Amino acid sequence: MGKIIALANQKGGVGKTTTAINLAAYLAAEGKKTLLVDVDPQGNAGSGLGLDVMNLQETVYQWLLGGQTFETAMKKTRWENLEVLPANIDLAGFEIDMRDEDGRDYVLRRRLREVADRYDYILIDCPPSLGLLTINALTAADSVLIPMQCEYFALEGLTQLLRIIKLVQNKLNPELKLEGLLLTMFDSRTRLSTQVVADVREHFGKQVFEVVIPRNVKLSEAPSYGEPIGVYDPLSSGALAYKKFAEDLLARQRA
Amino acid sequence: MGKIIALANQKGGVGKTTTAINLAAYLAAEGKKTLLVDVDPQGNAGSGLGLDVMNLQETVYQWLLGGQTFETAMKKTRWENLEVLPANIDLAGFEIDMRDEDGRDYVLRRRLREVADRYDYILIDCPPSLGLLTINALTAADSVLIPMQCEYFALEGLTQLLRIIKLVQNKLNPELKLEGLLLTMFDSRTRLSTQVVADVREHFGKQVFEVVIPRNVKLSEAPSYGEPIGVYDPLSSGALAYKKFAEDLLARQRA
Ligand SMILES: Nc1ncnc2c1ncn2[C@@H]1O[C@H](COP(=O)(O)OP(=O)(O)OP(=O)(O)O)[C@@H](O)[C@H]1O
Ligand SMILES: Nc1ncnc2c1ncn2[C@@H]1O[C@H](COP(=O)(O)OP(=O)(O)OP(=O)(O)O)[C@@H](O)[C@H]1O
Ligand SMILES: [Mg+2]
Ligand SMILES: [Mg+2]
Repeated sequence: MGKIIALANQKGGVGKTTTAINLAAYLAAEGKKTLLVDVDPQGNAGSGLGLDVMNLQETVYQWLLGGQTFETAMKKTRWENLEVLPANIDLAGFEIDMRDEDGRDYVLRRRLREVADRYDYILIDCPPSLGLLTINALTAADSVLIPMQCEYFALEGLTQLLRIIKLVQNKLNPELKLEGLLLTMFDSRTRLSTQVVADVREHFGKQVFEVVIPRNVKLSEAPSYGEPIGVYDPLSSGALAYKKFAEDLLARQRA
Repeated sequence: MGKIIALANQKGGVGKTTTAINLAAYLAAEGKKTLLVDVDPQGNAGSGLGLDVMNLQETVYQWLLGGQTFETAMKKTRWENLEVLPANIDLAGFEIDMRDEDGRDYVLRRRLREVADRYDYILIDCPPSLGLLTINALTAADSVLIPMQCEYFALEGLTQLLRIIKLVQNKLNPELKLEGLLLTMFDSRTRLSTQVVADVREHFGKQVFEVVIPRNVKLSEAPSYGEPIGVYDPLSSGALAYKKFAEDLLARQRA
C-alpha cells in the first residue's frame, strides 16, 4: 500500500500547495506512481496543474460522499505516474454535510484505503485551517509534512499545529508520524529568514529537512502555465531545491 | 457610530493581518480612535503588536460568549488611539460552541454594536477561511476590504469570495459594501505581478485602490518587534505605501 503524506499548516500562504504539486511531480519523475489529492476548496492543487477545476462536475467531494466513482473523479495529467484528485468550491459543503455524522473524521481514510494500493505515494494538500477537512487528511495519513515560511508569524502557529497532531495521534490515528518540517520562501538577503531557520533547527533538530526552499519567482509563475517547476524551469533555484527535497524524502523512506 | 471594516480573503498569506495592523496604526496616527479586532485563532494581529496572546486569559472569545467584559478583553497599546481585541487558540472553540445556536451569524455584530460608538474605525482581521468566524465579521461590518497578492492563485479565490459576500448581503447584512481590493506583495521585478495588477484593474476598475503595496522585507520584520511599520521603519517602501493607503481610504470616506 502506498505511503500517504498530508501537507498541513493552518498558517496561510506558507507553500503547502506549491510543495504538494512539486513534490508529487518529482516523485512521479523518479518512477513512483503518485496521486495528488486536494482537500482544499480553493482547488489550487488542480488548477496549478492546469485543470479547470471551477467547471468540474466530478471532484474529490463527489467521490468522498459516494456519488461518483474514483475513476470519474480522478484526472490523469500529461506526466507519467502523476494523477490528481482535484477539489473545487463544492468541497466547502463537506463540513456542513458531515456535521452530525458519526465517523465524519474517517471519511477520507476509508475512501483512500480503497485505492491506496494503486500508488507508491499519495499526497494530500490541506486548506489553511484545522477544521474537518484537515482532520480527515491527518486521520488518513501515514505521516504529516509541515511546510513553514521563514517568517515571524510562522513560529507562532506551529505550537497549535503540533498540539492538533498530538490530538489526532491520541484519538484518531495512532500511526500518524511527523514526516518533517520543510522551510520555504527563504530569502537569503534578509536577516529574518536566517533567524527563523536557526530558531526552527534549534527547536526541532533532525525533524527539519536539510534542504531549504528559496524564494524564487519561477515557483509562483509555474502554476499560471499549469506546470510543475521541474517542467516549467528545471534549472531554477526553486526546481533544484524541490528536486533535492524529493530525493532526500525518498532516501529517508529507505533508511 | 464608528465604521466597521472586515479584512477578508480565504486565500492564505495574502497580507490580511499585515494590512489590518498597519491600516489601524496609520488611522490612529491620523487621530482616529481605532479598534483592531482579531477573529483569527492564529492571533497574529495581537502578536504582531507585541501582545503575548498565547498566555492571555481574556480575549475576543471570552467576550463574544459573554464570559468577560469588553474592558477586560480589550488591550490598550503603546500608541494613542489604537486599541486591540486580541484572539488566540481559544477562539477555535467558537465554531463548535455555536454549532447549533440560532443567530450564530450575528454574535459579533450584536457585541460590537455595544462598543462601536467609542471608536471612529473598527477593523476586523479574518482567518483564511469562509467559516463561521469570517461570516460573523462580514455580518458585523459596514464594508469589506479584500487584500490580494499579486500572484496567480489570488485570482482563483476571488470569485468564491465575491459569491460569499453576495450571499451575506442577501441573507445576513444588506448594508455590507465592498470597501475595495488592495493589491499586496507587488514585486516590480516580476512579469507575473504586473500581469495580475493589470488583470485585476481590468475586471474591477475603480474598486481597486490606486496604491499597490510592494513586497518589502521591513513589513515582515516589523511584527517580530511588535511594532507597526510606521514605527519600525517609517520611510520604508512598505510604510509609505500603507500611509498613502490610509490617506486614500480616509479621503474616500469624505467623498
Ligand atoms: N518558494 C517560493 N518562492 C516564491 N513564491 C512562492 C514560493 N512558494 C510558494 N510561492 C507562491 O506563494 C503563494 C503561496 O504559496 P501556496 O499557495 O503554495 O501556499 P499555501 O500554503 O498552499 O496557501 P493556502 O494557505 O492559501 O493554501 C503562491 O502564490 C505561490 O505561487
Ligand atoms: N508587502 C509585504 N512584503 C513582504 N512581506 C509581507 C508583506 N505583507 C505581508 N508580508 C509577510 O507575508 C506573510 C503573510 O502575511 P500575513 O500574515 O499578513 O497574511 P494573512 O493573509 O494575514 O495570512 P493568513 O491567511 O495566515 O491569516 C507574513 O509573514 C507577513 O509578514
Ligand atoms: Mg494551498
Ligand atoms: Mg492573518
